[in-house]
Amino acid sequence: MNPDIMKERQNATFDVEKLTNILDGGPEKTKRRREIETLVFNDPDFEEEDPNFLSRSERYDQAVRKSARMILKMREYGIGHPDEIYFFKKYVIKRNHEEAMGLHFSMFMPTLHSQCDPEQARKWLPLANSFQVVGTYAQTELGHGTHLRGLETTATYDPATQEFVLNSPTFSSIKWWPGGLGKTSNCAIVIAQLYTQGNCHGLHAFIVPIRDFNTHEPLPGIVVGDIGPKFGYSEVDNGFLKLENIRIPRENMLMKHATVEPDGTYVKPPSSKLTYGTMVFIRSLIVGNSALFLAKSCTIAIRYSAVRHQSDFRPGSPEPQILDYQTQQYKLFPLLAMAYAFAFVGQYMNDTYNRITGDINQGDFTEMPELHALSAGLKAFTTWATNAAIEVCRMSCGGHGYSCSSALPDIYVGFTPSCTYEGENTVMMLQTARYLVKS
Amino acid sequence: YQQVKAGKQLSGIVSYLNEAEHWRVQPQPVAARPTVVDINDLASLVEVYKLRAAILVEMAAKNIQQELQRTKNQEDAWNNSAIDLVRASDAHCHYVVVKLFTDKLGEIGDTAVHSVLSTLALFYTLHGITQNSGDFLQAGLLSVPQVMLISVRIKELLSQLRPNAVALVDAFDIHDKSLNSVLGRYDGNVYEHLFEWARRSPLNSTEVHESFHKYLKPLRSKL
Repeated sequence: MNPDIMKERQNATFDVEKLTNILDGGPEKTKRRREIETLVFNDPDFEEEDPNFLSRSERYDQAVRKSARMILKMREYGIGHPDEIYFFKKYVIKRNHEEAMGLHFSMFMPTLHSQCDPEQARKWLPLANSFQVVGTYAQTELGHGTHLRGLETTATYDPATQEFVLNSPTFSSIKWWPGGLGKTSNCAIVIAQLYTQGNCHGLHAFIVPIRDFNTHEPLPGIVVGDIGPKFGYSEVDNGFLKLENIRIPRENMLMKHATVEPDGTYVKPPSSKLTYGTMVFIRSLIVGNSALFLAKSCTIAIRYSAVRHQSDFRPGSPEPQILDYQTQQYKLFPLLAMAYAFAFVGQYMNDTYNRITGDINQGDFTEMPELHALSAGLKAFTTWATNAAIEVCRMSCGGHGYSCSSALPDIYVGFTPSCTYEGENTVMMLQTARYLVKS
Repeated sequence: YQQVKAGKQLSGIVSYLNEAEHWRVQPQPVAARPTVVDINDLASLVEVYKLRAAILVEMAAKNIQQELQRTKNQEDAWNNSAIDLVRASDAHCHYVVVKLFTDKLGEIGDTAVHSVLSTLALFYTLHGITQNSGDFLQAGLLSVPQVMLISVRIKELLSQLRPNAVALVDAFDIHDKSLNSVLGRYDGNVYEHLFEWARRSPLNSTEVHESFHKYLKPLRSKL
């Protein structure tokens, strides 16, 4: 081990393991997390080429290979608890944007679970669990995003055939950006404006097959593909989906809450706050993710600053560690403190979400509006701060921070989308402001 | 804010808007407002963040009212106050983060860990004040001498944190394979591994890249 970094560890005034346990939520969780970590990192099947040395197609290929293998291994190892699945995926996938089937797990499956009626669940969940169906979640459009009510895709009910006709009426309505849509998925949950009996009932979710389940060829009326190279996310086939008046059976509209009768009669859901829960859950994950990316960046910059020497305080004396310069400390220590702050905020939001979800299951929605509003602001606050902080960490590593060997460029391009997806940050801040002013 | 103005008692994280309403009703000019703040006491500092948030929420709400009277249009009034609204939300979130960090300390039993995390929490809180000192000064929550004192205190805290910096990142317990960073290696052996990493670059798969024969050599022969 490098002598400088060894000396740093000898100077510590506290037991690192105890702090790790606090961050994990207890010694048992640390122990189990490390077991899963060892399981993955010692498994030759998960060996991989350094993505920095691969072309985009090779990176996507490696991501699909790892995702497919991960699914089999999770069953082989009996990884079933949500926390354990999260850790297992984190270690296999490493960079969570690297997951070819990411939205199948994080959006498609949870939506089926939360919005299928019992009959739909019996049909679709086995298909999704066995990966006969690989799904994604198509909400964002070419010309519309955070302001959901602006979405243009339509789903018009035809009582004669008891089918919905789904259509992308304009170029700006083409579904755009969903991960896994371009090449990987054969099915998509499409969010569209529902029309029955000439009336618009707003946005609803529809299960839309997009590729033949055997040949994987796009189905008639479906125009689907990759949206092209991006700043990062090379592993992900963010895709587009144009629907040309395709027809799906009435049973493909998710009907746990709102329903459409065979004759086209629309039955309203009991409360519009039902979708709040998913949004709050996703936002608490994003806050936790901010803490993780910030922790990674600080780990790299602070360890390197302990190893790297530069210039000299006193003429003739050896070059000091960069970490001894006050300016370097003033760049990095606020970010280190922020990483801990955000880690604890992520824990709080997760605990609060689980508590309130319990209340909702008893029909008590009272706390949800506040958590929904607060989580929007916290998502924006933490991602904005982390996005800027990663760049400070990168520049604090001097020239080598610009090399992909530092991992900081990849960490930045992998994180920065979270300032936009799941609600553009300025809009999120204004959503919290609306609640504050109304309060 | 509108419910507070209507005299309603709030619950949850926004209940501070009630307290602020009470705090502001004191018949005192802003300048004379008590700004007794112990810059080393997290509870006292969290209180200052709370009042900052409350005051900025109030400013945003009042700005909407003024715009409403001017434009007679709710959407225009909202849009013309958007900068203040985002600033109020930001302050609200900052208060929540500082409060949660402080609350977490109460759950930590180990003395040494509690000490280093308390230093981090204090540092994060004071640093946030210096980064947004205008808000705190404008609202009369802190005086100029206090802000200068805080800057001095921050430098002391940098030195206090210095010995634990590497241990604090080690505690994140991020495996080298997850980090995938030569610079961030746990063993700190950066230079040898940076050299080894570079040699694996695809561009090094041949000693002479084909472009030499395709372009450079022909170029030379023509010059």
